[in-house]
Amino acid sequence: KDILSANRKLAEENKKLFDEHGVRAFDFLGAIGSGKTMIIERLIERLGDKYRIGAITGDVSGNDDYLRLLKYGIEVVNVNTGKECHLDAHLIQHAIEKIDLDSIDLLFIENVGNLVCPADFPLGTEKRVVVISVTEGDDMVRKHPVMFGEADIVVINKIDLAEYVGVNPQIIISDYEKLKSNPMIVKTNAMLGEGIDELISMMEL
Amino acid sequence: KDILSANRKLAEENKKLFDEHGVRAFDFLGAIGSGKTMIIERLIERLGDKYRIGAITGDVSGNDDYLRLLKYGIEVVNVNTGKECHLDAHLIQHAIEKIDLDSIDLLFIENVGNLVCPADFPLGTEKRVVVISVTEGDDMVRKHPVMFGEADIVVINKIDLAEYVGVNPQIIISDYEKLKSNPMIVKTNAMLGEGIDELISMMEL
Ligand SMILES: Nc1nc2c(ncn2[C@@H]2O[C@H](COP(=O)(O)OP(=O)(O)OP(=O)(O)O)[C@@H](O)[C@H]2O)c(=O)[nH]1
Ligand SMILES: Nc1nc2c(ncn2[C@@H]2O[C@H](COP(=O)(O)OP(=O)(O)OP(=O)(O)O)[C@@H](O)[C@H]2O)c(=O)[nH]1
Ligand SMILES: [Mg+2]
Ligand SMILES: [Mg+2]
Repeated sequence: KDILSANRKLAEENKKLFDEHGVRAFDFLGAIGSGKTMIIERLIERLGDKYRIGAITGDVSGNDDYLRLLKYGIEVVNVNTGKECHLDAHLIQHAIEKIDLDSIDLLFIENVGNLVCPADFPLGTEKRVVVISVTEGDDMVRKHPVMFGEADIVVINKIDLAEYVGVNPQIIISDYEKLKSNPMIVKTNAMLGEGIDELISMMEL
Repeated sequence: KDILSANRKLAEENKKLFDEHGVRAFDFLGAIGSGKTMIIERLIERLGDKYRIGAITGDVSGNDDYLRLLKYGIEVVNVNTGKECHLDAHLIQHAIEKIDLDSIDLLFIENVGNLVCPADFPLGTEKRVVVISVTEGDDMVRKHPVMFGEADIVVINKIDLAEYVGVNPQIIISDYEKLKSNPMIVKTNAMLGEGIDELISMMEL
């Protein structure tokens, strides 16, 4: 399809731009409500002294996530995708025009909540971090092989709720290990910040 | 767009077919892991003596939900959408060819987990039931105005977990009441079957 190859080209251009300005960019994907914003909040709290951080929040509509991240005093750009259920490299190319890339070291991009379409649209980031929640069930990886095949790191969030939904996180981990030879997967409770240090070391920050 | 008007035409044809065979069809939508299958399981348990029930399970890939519903001894058809993150009227038209519509009274269709794209693709059902989970946060309605504008009934599921995610269900309810003049909204715990009788009466079953 032309759309996907055009997107890949723009993603390469974004990547070059990040590299030229020494910006390390990360794409946070995952289902609606999995905890993407909260994970990013915890990362900003832990890394804000060490790095200058910027963010892009992607949502179909509204600015809830944008306002949440703005509270941390970092540079944030909000992108509303309207009908599209994913961010693409073109939208990111325009969003980064609004950010002074020389003034940041890290860029956290929160993608639209969806485990399907975003898999086909790389943005030009260093790593793709897929955040799932145990409350979504233990069949996430089996149902979305493309998304998990494209992931660099998988975060199993809301680990504190596993017993209440009858989910064994080990099932998710072994499904993912079947897909990837060298899997990077971490369990977190973003509410209390548990597992965040382990995530930071997987992101090599 | 041609795709959406073509879909509406096919949805009308599906609706006519349901009416001719006296089948009442319901489309269950919602984010990934919100509890759609579990809600349908509870409905089958409560209504299985009163009605002859069939089901269609839509997923990007895999047959987890199909196997879960098959256990109830009802007729089930599985539809894998591949790259598409929604069911459409065309896929349903083919799926119902595999079901003897004269042998069922109710048809439960579980849509692909996604709060964006399915909103634009009516299937020809009597009602669209949108299932959200409190674990997804309290901003669901604000972020997805099109989906909730199209909903006939909204189910706020996993109500037992609200305190653990710091979510007040009342915020979701008042956001929805701002969108709809005559809102039908119900709180459930599908794990224990709480709120299911209220949902059944909203579905007029
Ligand atoms: N108990 C618990 N709740 C969590 C955790 N992480 C997030 N939450 C809650 O889950 C809900 C959703 O979190 P968000 O950070 O908004 O999730 P999101 O993925 O950014 O959501 P969208 O942007 O709407 O797709 C909120 O009510 C959070 O308080 C966790 O680890 N444990
Ligand atoms: N505590 C609690 N857990 C629930 C409730 N409803 C569903 N669950 C759990 O939530 C997880 C997801 O439920 P499913 O019924 O598979 O959700 P779904 O919407 O069909 O998921 P997909 O088809 O994958 O999009 C499972 O682990 C269920 O046990 C509830 O009311 N309370
Ligand atoms: Mg968010
Ligand atoms: Mg399901």
